Amino acid sequence: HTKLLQLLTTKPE
Amino acid sequence: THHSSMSPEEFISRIMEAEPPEIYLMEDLKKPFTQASMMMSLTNLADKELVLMISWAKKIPGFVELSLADQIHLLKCCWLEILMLGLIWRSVDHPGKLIFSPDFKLNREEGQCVEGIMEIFDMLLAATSRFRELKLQREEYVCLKAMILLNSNLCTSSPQTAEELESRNKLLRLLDSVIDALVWAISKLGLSTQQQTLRLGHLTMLLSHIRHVSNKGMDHLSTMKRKNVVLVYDLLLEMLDANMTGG
Repeated sequence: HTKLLQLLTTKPE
Repeated sequence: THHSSMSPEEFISRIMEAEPPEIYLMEDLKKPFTQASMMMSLTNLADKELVLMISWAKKIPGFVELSLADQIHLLKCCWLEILMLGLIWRSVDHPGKLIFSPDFKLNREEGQCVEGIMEIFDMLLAATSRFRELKLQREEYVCLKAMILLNSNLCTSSPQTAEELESRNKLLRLLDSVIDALVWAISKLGLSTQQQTLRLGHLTMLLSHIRHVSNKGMDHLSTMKRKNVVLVYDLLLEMLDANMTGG
C-alpha cells in the first residue's frame, strides 16, 4: 500500500 | 446533502471549512541558507503539507464519490500547483516575499543559494503580484484551489470502462458546482456584469500560469533529487515519482 492510497482510504478522524 | 443540490453559498462554505490549518515548519533555520539546507526545509514543509492536502481533498463535497483511481490521479497531477497556490495566497500581502509558512519566509534574493530556483521564485512572485492587483478574495481562492484539483487530469486521461465513465461524469458535475461557486463569489463583489465576466476570465487564466510554474518546479525538484542535493522521501517521493515516470 502506498502512503497516498492509505491516506485516501482511512476514515476521517 | 449532495453537492448537486447545494447552493453555491453552501458549497463555498463547505470548501472554506475544508481549508487546512496553518502549518509550521518547526525547524531552527540556520542562516545563511546553503543549497542543501534550503531544499531540505522546502521539501520537509511540502511533505507535511501534502498529508493535510489529502484530508482537504476528501472534505471537498463529492470528491470521495469519484473512483479511487481518479482521486489518486487527480492528486498526483496537481499537488505542486495546490502547494503553489497556497504559497501565493499566504504571500499576497507581502510584496517581494514568499511566505512558505509563518516560520519560513524567504526574500527573492535568498533564492540565489539554490541553483535554478530564482527563476521559479520570480514566476511565483509575479503570479502573487497579479493576484494582489486583482485583490483576490478568500472565497475566490478556495474555489480556484478546488478547480485546480478537479481540472488537473481532465485532458490527460480518457475513460474506457463504464466505471471510469461514471467517475468522469461525476467529476464534470463537480467541476460545474465549483465554477458556479466561483461565479457566485464574484457576483458578491458589487461589479458590473461585464466586470464580473472579465474577473472570471482573469482569475482562471492565472491557473495556466500556475500550471506552468508547477511543471518548472517539478523538473527542478527532480533535478535536485537526481543530483543528491536533497533526500526526497515518503509521500513527497511518491508524488514526485508519479510525475517523472509518465504515470
